[in-house]
Parts: sequence; structure tokens; C-alpha cells
Amino acid sequence: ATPVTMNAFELISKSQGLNLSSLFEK
Amino acid sequence: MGCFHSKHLRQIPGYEDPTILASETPFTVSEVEALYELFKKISSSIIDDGLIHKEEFQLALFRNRNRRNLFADRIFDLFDYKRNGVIEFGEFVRSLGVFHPNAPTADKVTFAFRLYDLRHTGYIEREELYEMVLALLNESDLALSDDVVEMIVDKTFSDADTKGDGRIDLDEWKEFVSKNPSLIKNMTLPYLKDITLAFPSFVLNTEVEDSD
Repeated sequence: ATPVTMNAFELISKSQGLNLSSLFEK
Repeated sequence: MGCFHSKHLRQIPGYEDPTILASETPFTVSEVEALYELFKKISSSIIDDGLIHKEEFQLALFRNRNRRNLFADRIFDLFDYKRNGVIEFGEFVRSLGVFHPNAPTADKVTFAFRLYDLRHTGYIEREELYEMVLALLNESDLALSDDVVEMIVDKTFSDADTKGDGRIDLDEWKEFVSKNPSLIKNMTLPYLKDITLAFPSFVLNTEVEDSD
């Protein structure tokens, strides 16, 4: 996808701050 | 040892009975008990007081207590529903319950909406979306010009703001997510189904306690 057709929410959902799986890593 | 453990649990602020938490969430009692192991680990990483402070949350997420991140702040604030600056065990379990693979999709959609409603207005405003895109760019290697960011935000708004009033309400958000289900992919943590395998020791502790 070209940047202009990116969905802004799709983009921000990639934030590391939203990736809670790292809470479970030992 | 058992007595010490039992007293210790009762003294922890915010500790709640696993059977009650299991009845209100998609978790089983043993899964709640396993989550207590994870909670203990995170909540004692900097200050051993049985509460998760923001620095401890950042440390668990990023392996760095000082790493600020807009989205991690929002997650912390939503988990901290008592708004007292810390995450208690009950808050931790109930909030993580939304991320369980078996949690209702509607709960995940609403949680994501509240997450992105930065200023608690009941709407996702254009400026909020712009701010979140900039925050994401800040933490990534993706470099986009201001014009491109404006275009991305405009395009997303034109797709999601179907009423055209310059803000996204919960109904518009639900409709938008139904057309773009990948937007709530990060609201599901497959790990939560295997939590008793990852953190089994509480179960052993409980058995010691019961036999005391």
C-alpha cells in the first residue's frame, strides 16, 4: 500500500505500547 | 510457610478472590491464580507493594522503566479504572480479560475506542488521530512527511466518519471495525489461553497453603 492509502488506525495498532504480549515474556 | 503465604495474600491491597474474578471474566480460577504469578512478578519489579506502578508497567513492556509511550500510557490508564495511579490485581485481571481470545468482540471494540479517545470526550477527534500517528512514527523507523500524515488521517476520517461531523463516535467506530477487523487484532492475546503453563507456581503454593 502506498502511504496515502494506509489506514491510520492500522498504522497505530502496530505500536509496541499496544503489544501486551511482551508482558508474558520471561 | 503456608500461614505466611495466606496472611501475605490478605494484606495485599487490591487482591481479590480468584473465584470472583473468574466469574466476571473469561478466565478459569486456575488461570486467575496463574495471572497472580505474573502480577506478582511485574508488581514487585521496582517497588514490592503488590501494585503495578507505571514504571513497572513500562519495564515489563519495554524492558526499560523510563521508556514513555503514548499508547502504553493509555493502556495503563484504562487498566487503572479506579484512577489512583496504580494497577491493582483485580483491575489487572478484569482488563486482561478483554484481551482473552474468548472475550466478546464487542468488548474489544469498545476497549479500543476508549484507548483512542485520548481526551475522554466520547469521540475520536481528528487531532487525536493525528497525534497518535505522530506518536507511532516517533517510535518507528517509518519517516513520513507532514503532508502524507495529513493525507492518511484525512483518508481514514473520510472512511470512518460516516456522519461527516469531524469526529468518530462509538457507532461509527463499530461499523469501521466491522469492515476492518484487523484493527482489533492486537486486542487478543493468544498467550492468555496458556497462562497456567507459563505461570504454574501459584497452584503449587496454593496446595501447600491448603494442606497447612
